[in-house]
Amino acid sequence: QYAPDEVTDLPGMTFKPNYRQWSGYLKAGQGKFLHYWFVTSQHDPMKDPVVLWLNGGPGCSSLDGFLSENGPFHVNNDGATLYENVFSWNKYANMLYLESPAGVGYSYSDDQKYETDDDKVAADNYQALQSFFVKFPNFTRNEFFIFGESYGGIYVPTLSLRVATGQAKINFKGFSVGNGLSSFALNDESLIYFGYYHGLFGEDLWRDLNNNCCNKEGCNFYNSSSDSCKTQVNIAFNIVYQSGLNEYSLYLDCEGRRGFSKAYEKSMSHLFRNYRKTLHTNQFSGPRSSSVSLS
Amino acid sequence: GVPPCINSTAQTNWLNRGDVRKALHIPATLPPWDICSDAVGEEYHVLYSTVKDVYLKLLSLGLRALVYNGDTDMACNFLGDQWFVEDLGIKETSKYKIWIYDDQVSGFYEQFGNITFLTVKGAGHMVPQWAPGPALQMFQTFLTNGSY
Repeated sequence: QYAPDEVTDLPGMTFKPNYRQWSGYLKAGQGKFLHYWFVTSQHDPMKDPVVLWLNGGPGCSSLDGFLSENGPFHVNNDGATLYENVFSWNKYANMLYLESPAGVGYSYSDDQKYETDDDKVAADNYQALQSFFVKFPNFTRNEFFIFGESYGGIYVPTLSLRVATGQAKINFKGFSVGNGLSSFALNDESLIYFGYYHGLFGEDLWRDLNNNCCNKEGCNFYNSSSDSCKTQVNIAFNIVYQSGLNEYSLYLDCEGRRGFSKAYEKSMSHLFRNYRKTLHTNQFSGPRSSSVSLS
Repeated sequence: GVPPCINSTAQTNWLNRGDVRKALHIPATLPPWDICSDAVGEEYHVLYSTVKDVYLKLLSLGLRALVYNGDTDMACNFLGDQWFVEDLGIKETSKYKIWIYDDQVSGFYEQFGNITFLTVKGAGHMVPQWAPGPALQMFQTFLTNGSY
């Protein structure tokens, strides 16, 4: 274990953890340093697998995964104290959280240039992973898995292929993606059906979508050349994304609706990229006004 | 930038405390932590419109895979990922069926050789956050190559 990175005391932690943790930096590409946070298993660290967790974006931090999703502790609403997560994934695995690519969270690049792409991210993550096993050689024999979420649908398989076919000695066994982006076309195409069959679109819109985007061979809601189809799909996407629904969880309230940054929308521009350009500029005003009348 | 409808205020405040940064060995010269990076998001180049070919290579190497979806998410909805897995062209080895957590139906799954598609009923985009118990059981089952 790399002693200088060990975290021995954390502000706001009122309980004594039954695992060890390290936080520091892994070297990625030239001048790039990725922040990692590694927590050992609460069960049997030397035998349990090592699992890498990656959040998505692109450009969002895996510390959200740690502190809100599957990490051993989360932050109370006071922003000062911590509480234990009894469903932490380190009950069964050694968990490695990596802020990637450089520029995300506390990761950085010496030249502060943060332009990157899918392949460069995979290459940097692979290098960081090798750097991790240099710092923690005792874990090289453990089974290794890669997990990710959202745009991790791209990060995870591209990194997995490098791990599976690369020279580094890693006991790689498998990978998993949660609510991942695996295909732009299928993600867009399926959302129209999801929205209709969850009661988000009325019969008029459903009829217009079918009339303008479908023929005998099927429907194309993803990249139709028909302007009238694009208009109907825009209306549908506005209902999903602009009407006040929580796009991440249909039946939960939307928190902080007024506070979110438009920059995030740019970072999520991989979603519905054929339509995003017109999503905010078309004249459709249905969802907001209709939501008022419906309520 | 903060994702729409997500409240990350508490963790942002905690991570930006000076004593927390020091405990985590974060250099004092670095800017404050934020959940998403505008600089990265705005200059990011997407190269893959689908990862189908990558999956096929990985599965041919004998690796184990799990694609899971909280079924109330609309950013990456479960139906799109179900279609993606089915479209890999791998023969189904286990029919679509329920899985159980704490004596309740927690979702559905189907298997195609070494890849499993699984839904988590009622959960959104962040499955471990909104269905922590079922998520942990799913996680352990996958790691141990057990039965869902």
